[in-house]
Amino acid sequence: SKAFIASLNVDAKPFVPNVHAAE
Amino acid sequence: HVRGQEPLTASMLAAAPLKEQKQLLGERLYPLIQALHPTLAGKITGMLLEIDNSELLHMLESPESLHSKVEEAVAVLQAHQAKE
Repeated sequence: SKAFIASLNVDAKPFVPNVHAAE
Repeated sequence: HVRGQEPLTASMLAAAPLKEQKQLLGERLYPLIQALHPTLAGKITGMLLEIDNSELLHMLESPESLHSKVEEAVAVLQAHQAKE
């Protein structure tokens, strides 16, 4: 868990859902 | 799982171009994370998408794994914001 926490990047680009995705 | 959606399997993911795999995983993770943290969903999803795809697939299959990873990411983000 520590390794996971250390790997997290707080400057990561926010995810934007593709509202035009096909059904 | 989001009702009505076929679970995303490793083979389905592998069949998608590399560039689209993160978007595919994000599309599946985002609504689940939004249900937990509506205001931070985009940022937390973005942070989690940087980890290995196999771990992301496991999070989609295991609510416990998803929940613990999301809470850890929220804690890291909030600690960072408090520092700033």
